[in-house]
Amino acid sequence: VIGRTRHDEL
Amino acid sequence: MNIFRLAGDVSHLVAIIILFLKIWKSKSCAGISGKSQVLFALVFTSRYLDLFTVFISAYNTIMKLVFLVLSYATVYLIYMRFRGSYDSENDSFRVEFLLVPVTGLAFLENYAFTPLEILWTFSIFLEAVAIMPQLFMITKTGEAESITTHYLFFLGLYRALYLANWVWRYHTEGFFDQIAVVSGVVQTIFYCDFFYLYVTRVLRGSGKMSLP
Repeated sequence: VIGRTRHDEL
Repeated sequence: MNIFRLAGDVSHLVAIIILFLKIWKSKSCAGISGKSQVLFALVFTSRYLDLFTVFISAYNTIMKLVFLVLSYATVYLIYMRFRGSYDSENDSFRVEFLLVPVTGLAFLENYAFTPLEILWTFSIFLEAVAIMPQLFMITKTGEAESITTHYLFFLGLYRALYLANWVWRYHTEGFFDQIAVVSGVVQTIFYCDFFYLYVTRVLRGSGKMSLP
């Protein structure tokens, strides 16, 4: 999932 | 999490702590662009709104909170506590020239037309250019204290390490975030000229970095 993967970065 | 990502985060944290301690210990923010620091506080605020919506990990949450607190504390030191030492005369970059295009681009190019996604995109684009008032100030005054250059070095290194992280993630997970990668490349390019001066003047010489 785009959002979930992305939000793990700071 | 891979080694590049972890090193990038540590580098980012080191940069922010160096700047905060420099101002705190010397009780002066001479040579520091308050405008760049306000922009970075805005970057963290608009990006980390997801603290309220998703939980990733304790590491993720703690780092976000630390970045937020330190960025606002730095802005407080510059504009309130040590405002007497703030060089507003030379911090004359027009931030609307950054904010207007960045806001427009965030509305045009994003993953979903929702408030949180637009704000996240805005933060990514803004971060790429947020250092410009600081670089402008150094160009204008023609010099920077070495501790300020160490701050800029770690701040630039952080995004360069994230580029390595994205190459790694692309090959191991097939992960590719176009908005972050393109902005990250642009952001790193802004530091290249500075990296060159840092290595040739600060590391090989001593004391201040002065421009020709």
